[in-house]
Amino acid sequence: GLAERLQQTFQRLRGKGKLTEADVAEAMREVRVALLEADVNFKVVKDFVARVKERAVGQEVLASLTPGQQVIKIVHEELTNLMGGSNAKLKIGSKPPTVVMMVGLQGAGKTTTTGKLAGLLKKQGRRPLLVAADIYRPAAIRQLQIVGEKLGIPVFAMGDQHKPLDIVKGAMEHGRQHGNDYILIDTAGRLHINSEMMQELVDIKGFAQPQEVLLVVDAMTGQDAVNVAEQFHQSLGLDGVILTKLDGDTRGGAALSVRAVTGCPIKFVGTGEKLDALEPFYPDRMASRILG
Amino acid sequence: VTGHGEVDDDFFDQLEEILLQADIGVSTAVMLTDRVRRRARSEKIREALAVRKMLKEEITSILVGNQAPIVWADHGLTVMLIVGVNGAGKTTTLGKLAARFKGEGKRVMLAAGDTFRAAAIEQLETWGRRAGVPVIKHKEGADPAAVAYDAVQSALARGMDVLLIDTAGRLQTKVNLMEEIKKVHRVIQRELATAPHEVLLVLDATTGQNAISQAKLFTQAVGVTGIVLTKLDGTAKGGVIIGIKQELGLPVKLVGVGERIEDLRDFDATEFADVLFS
Ligand SMILES: Nc1nc2c(ncn2[C@@H]2O[C@H](COP(=O)(O)OP(=O)(O)OP(=O)(O)O)[C@@H](O)[C@H]2O)c(=O)[nH]1
Ligand SMILES: Nc1nc2c(ncn2[C@@H]2O[C@H](COP(=O)(O)OP(=O)(O)OP(=O)(O)O)[C@@H](O)[C@H]2O)c(=O)[nH]1
Ligand SMILES: [Mg+2]
Ligand SMILES: [Mg+2]
Repeated sequence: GLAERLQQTFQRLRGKGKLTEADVAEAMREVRVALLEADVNFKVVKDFVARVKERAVGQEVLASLTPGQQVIKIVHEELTNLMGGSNAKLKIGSKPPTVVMMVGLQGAGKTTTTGKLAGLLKKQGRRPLLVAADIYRPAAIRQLQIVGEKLGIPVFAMGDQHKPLDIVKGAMEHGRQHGNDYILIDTAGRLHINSEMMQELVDIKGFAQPQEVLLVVDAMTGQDAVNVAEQFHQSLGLDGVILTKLDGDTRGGAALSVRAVTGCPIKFVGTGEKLDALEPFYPDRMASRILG
Repeated sequence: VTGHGEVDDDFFDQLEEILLQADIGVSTAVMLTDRVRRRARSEKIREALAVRKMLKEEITSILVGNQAPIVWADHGLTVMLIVGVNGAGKTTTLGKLAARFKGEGKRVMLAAGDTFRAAAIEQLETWGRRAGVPVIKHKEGADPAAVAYDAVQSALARGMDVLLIDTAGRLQTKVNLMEEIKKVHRVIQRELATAPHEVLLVLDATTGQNAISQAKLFTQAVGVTGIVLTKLDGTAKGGVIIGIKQELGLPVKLVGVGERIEDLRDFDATEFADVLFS
């Protein structure tokens, strides 16, 4: 991993005498490669390595007996700080219901995660309502209904012959009448470059006034993560991110990319296919994972 | 990089960045830029556009090697198994394939081998209706190997030309799930010695370097014969397939370019290399 590579680099460099700033610049190349291999976006890597280099050319590293370890420590700290404090709470509106909108690319894990979030809220004593606003994907409404049944949580659906905006309008009314304090809207997967589909989200947001618009991102996403996050944030405005499929072995550099380009907190992570597989996001754990 | 300027170190750095942001991966990007830099020097090529063209040709030649079409059985039933991680686009791709083969006059059958995920069977059944082909299914929670067995028997008995077997998404590092897919593969082989004739691994074009691990482990488990690269209608370039072709010899056979039934194309290496630089 990076620790070994840095150790070898510094061993070789120290052999020539005292460490210099130029030596540190060489070590930064190893950091860059490690982050790129972890799928951090190459522009984000450039900025990040520049930050680390500023700290790494100080006495902390140059005068250290274990400069490699010092660099790792700095990288880990900077990664952790960048990805922000643990923030695993959904906002709650000043008066019910609090509305949460789940958005993202096709197949990211929105429907499953919407269910998981509802399950978590129910455990916390809330009364969530699930809203089936995906009228496009075959059996998407059925999928959310089955998820709701498994969790014992009501699902508002109007079938796939009504516009998503009308479904959301119906759901808000239904939620008010039935005393639901959280309304979770599952939307269809869509491309950030599909202006019609992005407008659909803008219209839903305009009407429903959600406290949380959450971007669901597959943890194995590569360089494209910045394009997706940036476009969703610009067109729609995001409040937070949920990273899914972290039960795999992907390093998850997309986490850093998404955070860097939107400034939004990653609130939760999906860690499995079962409906209880949702955990708070811990930036220091993510930092260790990215560094491999 | 886009102009007709002279090539210098800056130029090659920019070229490497284009490759990196296409998810080609660091080692492959470095290998390709080094190769092109050496060739440019030895062939005395100094103009940016010419070097870019050289790089495109290098990429095309890696990808075009043995651009294999779909493998059909010599006679009788062809069985295709589709595998891949969660949400990659397997079920949708099978719907598209069913429609394509039906359009070619073949007798097609689908098998709902995902007995785990909510509404997976209903989803495939909808595609079956859209494509006009029958779908073999068991109850949710049934053994996927039993569905595969039943499907092969049924396809043989009904004189089908092609059987497309859907499977549940699974992360390649989950040992028990990989054992499950190996069992499905064994059962198919036992019922029809030459089958499955195609084992298609579906890769989402937005996936980063984890795609390499997916290709390796799925190939180890069930002998992947080709890749379907989905969601190329987005902004991701799917560059991971270059390293996969180099390291594992796995070809991309098909490309998904949308969510409609007709959004499936044969892989074209030259076009892929062109788009990489757009
Ligand atoms: N292993 C694992 N699988 C997950 C996780 N979250 C979701 N999945 C799986 O990923 C696949 C896609 O999940 P969906 O919830 O259908 O994704 P989606 O974003 O709603 O998909 P579209 O509506 O088509 O855009 C399913 O097989 C889920 O079971 C996770 O954290 N870990
Ligand atoms: N834009 C686009 N979306 C696609 C493409 N292929 C599939 N999708 C979408 O991706 C999402 C997931 O597709 P599925 O077919 O359910 O994926 P899967 O691999 O079967 O998922 P699991 O069975 O849950 O593992 C759906 O919303 C599809 O419409 C493609 O080529 N382009
Ligand atoms: Mg969904
Ligand atoms: Mg499926």
